[in-house]
Amino acid sequence: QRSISTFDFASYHTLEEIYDWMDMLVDDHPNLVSKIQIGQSYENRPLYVLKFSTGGSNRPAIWLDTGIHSREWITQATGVWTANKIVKEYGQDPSVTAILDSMDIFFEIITNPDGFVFTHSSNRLWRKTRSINAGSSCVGVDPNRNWDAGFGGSGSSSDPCSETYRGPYAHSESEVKAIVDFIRSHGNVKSVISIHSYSQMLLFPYGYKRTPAAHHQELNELAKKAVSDLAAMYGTKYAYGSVADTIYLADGTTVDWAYDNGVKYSFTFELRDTGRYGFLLPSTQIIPTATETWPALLDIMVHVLEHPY
Amino acid sequence: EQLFRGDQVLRITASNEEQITLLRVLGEQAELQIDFWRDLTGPGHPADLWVPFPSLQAVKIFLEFHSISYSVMIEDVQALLDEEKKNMTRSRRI
Repeated sequence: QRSISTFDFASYHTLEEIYDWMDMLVDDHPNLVSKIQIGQSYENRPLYVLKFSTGGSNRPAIWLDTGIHSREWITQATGVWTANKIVKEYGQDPSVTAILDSMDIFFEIITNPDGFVFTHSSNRLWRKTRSINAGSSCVGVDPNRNWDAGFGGSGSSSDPCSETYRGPYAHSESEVKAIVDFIRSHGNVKSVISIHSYSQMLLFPYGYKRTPAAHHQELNELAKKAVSDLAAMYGTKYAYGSVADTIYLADGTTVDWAYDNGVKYSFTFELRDTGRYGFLLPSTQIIPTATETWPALLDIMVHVLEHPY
Repeated sequence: EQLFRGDQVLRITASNEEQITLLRVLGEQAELQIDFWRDLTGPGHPADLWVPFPSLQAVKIFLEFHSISYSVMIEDVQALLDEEKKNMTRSRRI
């Protein structure tokens, strides 16, 4: 007998287990959660998005994604915990309730399923997609260099063997194209929050150029509040700022594409780093990581709700 | 299944731009098959470098020759993966 109550959020899970859990979540909360398939991966796996909605038509929406880099397991695990938290808090927490009473949340927990399966079966440290590159024996494209935002420049590689290979052209990866098509066809997405790990940062546009975004000041203030509220939980210190200022120039990323396509509140998280494990953060860290991330996510979502545009 | 026996992850802190340039050159040596898990950003900021066992000696000699400070963040990547797998199996059983 399947039961959502026995799911262990403090453990890492396979794709099948997570997809099964998504079905259980939908079954248990049919009036709040539904599952949408937005496309297929290169290896023909379904790309599922959980839709949290209390009704209405084409409401303003918040997009969340986790796990575009498959080896960042803490990210997908945080995604599962967070999706469950949204459901638990609706009707309890006034902020979550207010958000969902007037907005929808779309959440893609396994953004790169082929890579994720590969990390479980063959190479735990796989980052990219699994698409075959013509003329090369090296497989995969970095899906966070594949977006049509300064595509092809700094911080990405033209070498298919590189971990930051940008791909042959923008949106060549079906995993990326599916999100692009979804957000464009929706037309009312107000925030995109793309979650990665690890280096404890909350970043916003731009990454492909050093020019400040038009809303730099507002995004910076919001990021400052979010990382402060995150740190209040366990004292985890996050850096924040534009991608270019905080880390390095990186072209073709999710948040830059979103911002350049009219999504003002575009952020990317880099979840916690204990300085001991890198991408191999033990599963004991899942709940603390997800728990401390939640207030920061909520800050952004509440700000989006309170600042319509 | 790819194994990572004896591979290490080094936490490196470059103290100036010259050392960052040297590390970038190191990263471009394809034969070493190293991978910056956490990329170089600026002097004083840590970068994490995964080094396969066969390249460990060359990389450590390079770092020490250029007085680039580093510590071993992960002693044996495979040991950590084995532990992770064990935990997953245990949790599934429960």
